[in-house]
Order: sequence, then C-alpha cells, then structure tokens
Amino acid sequence: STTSALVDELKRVNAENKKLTEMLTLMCDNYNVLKNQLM
Amino acid sequence: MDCSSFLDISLDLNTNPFDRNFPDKLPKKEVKVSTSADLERKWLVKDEGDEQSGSELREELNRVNAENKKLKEMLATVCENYYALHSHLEKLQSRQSEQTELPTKKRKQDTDELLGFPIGLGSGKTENSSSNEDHHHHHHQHEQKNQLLSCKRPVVTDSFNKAKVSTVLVPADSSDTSLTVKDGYQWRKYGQKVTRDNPSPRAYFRCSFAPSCPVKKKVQRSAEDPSLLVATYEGTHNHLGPNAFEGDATSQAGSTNTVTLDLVHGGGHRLALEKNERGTMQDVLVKQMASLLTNDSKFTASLAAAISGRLLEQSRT
Repeated sequence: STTSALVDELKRVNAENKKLTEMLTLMCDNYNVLKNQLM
Repeated sequence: MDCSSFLDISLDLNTNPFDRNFPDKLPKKEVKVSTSADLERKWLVKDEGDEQSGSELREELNRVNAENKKLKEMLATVCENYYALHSHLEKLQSRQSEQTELPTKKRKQDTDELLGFPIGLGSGKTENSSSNEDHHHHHHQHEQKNQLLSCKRPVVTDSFNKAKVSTVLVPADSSDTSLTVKDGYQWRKYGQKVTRDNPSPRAYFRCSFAPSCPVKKKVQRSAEDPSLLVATYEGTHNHLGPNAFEGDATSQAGSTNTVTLDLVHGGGHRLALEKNERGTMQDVLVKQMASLLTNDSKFTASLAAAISGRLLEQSRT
C-alpha cells in the first residue's frame, strides 16, 4: 500500500509537472508575442 | 519607437541551453521534461513489498518534486517578466491613445467653428438664454450640429479603446460564496444573478474608479469545476491598481529575479535562484498577475494556474 501510495503521488506530481511545463511554454510564447509587439 | 531602450525585455531566466539574450529561442513547443511515467508503470507491476523499490520510488518522487518546484519558480519569473512587459506596453498604449484623442478634440472644435456654432456648445457647456426663442434656436442648432457631426465623425480606429475581454480562472474554496477574486484592483459589486447554465450565481463588479475607468468584471463559479472561479474582465484599466508597481517598468525589470537552470548536468535541473526583494515581489505578483491579462484565453488560463501554483507553494513553506 505504501508503494501504491508513492506511485499515486508520483503520478500526481508528474501530471502537475507536465501542466507546469506546458504553462511555461505557453508563457514563453506569450512573452515573445508581447515582445514582438513592442519591437 | 525603440522600446528596448526603456525596458529590458529579455526573460532573464538564464536557462541553458536557451540563450538568455535571445528569448525568441525559448521553446516554441512543449518543453520536454523527463517524466517518471515509465517508472510508475514499472513499479506498478513490481511486488509492492519490495523495499528497494520503495526507496527508489521515493528518490524519484523527490526528484520530480524538486523539478516541480523549479518549474514553479521559473513560471513565476516568466510571469513577472511578462507582467513588467505588459504594463510597459499598456503605458505606451495609453500614451498613444492620449495622443490620438487630442487631434480628435481639435477636429471637433474646428467643426463647431466651421458650422458657425458657438464653441463649447457640444462640450457640455450650457448657455444662459434670456428668451425661450433663443433657447429653442440653440436647441435646434444643437440637434442639427449633432446630426452633422454624426455623419462626419470619423470611425474610431484606435484599437486600444475597444473593450478587451479576458477570462481568468482562479482557484477558490468551495465553501466560499463571496465570489471575490483578489486581483489587485478594487471593485464595487453592482449585481448578481443566477444563470441557466450554472447553479452558482454570477456577480457583477465595476472598477472602483468608475465611471472614469470602464472596466467591468463578472465572477461565477465554474460549472465544470466548482473549485474554480471564472472571472471575466471587460475593458482595460486606465489607471494603475492600488498595489501596482511604483515607477517605471524599467526599474522593475532591473530588480527581477535571476534564475539559473542547468538542463545538461546531472540528468536533472540545477537551479540557482537569486532573489531580490522576494517577499515584496511575490506579494505584488500574486495580487497583480490576475489583473493584467491579455485577450489570449490560453494565457489567462495558464496564468490563473500559475497563481494557484504560487499560492500552493507559499502555503507549503
């Protein structure tokens, strides 16, 4: 049960990481768009 | 106008292998971060009683947690930089719109003179008339003038004056029924109603600077996910928020955090974070991030999630 709990937690954090990575990519894109507007 | 002279617009994430001087080279597509999905599967099929498995699993969990933390910090830095750039852009836009308004007023005055109407009639000034006939005459002139002006009035081409609509998703306690979204601005609630598509009511707010500031906000709990509040903003604030950064955006960019992320060594990220005025910046960041959003719905969603990430991080520490 400890292992399965760890796996569950790992899954959760991995999913969060994936989401954060996507958001970061998105933010970088948005930043670049804004920067191009200013240039 | 060369805006780069006013504001350092590099993201300054100092991330390798991306060149910090060229944020254009930042990943356009999803950043590949090593996941432990394979490991999860591996451990799922393994014997649960295996102690070695457990320790490796914990190690992996620690690694992923550390990566998670780094990602959050990076995201916060990007948000800060984005915010600084956005406020700078807004300043430029408002300056530009002021410049376009001045010739319009001049044109209106010229039209008054050209049509032989007294200056100031159309600008809200009232004239004391000694007789009803005069008053009637002026009223007739006023109507005539308005008709002419409505024909001559140029189409507003200033895109900045168009009402911008943006949506923000903000996590909220399900027990909280106040429908309050803290975004750094002050709002006056002027209505609430129940909509067909959602069991939760929708609250309507005006910016406290109304009527000079046209921004309105609608807040409603998400029908799909009741743990989220959906805030819809209409218009752009023509003023800074009460907790806005003081001074020029340039100075903010200069005091932003520096994040160093090594993606090459050790198979993981090594992050060195130097923070200046971290507490202040974080505080302002949380309050301000939600208030300055673009029309990009993807961004608004991601920014809301970033805020939630920061809040979670703060609550853990």
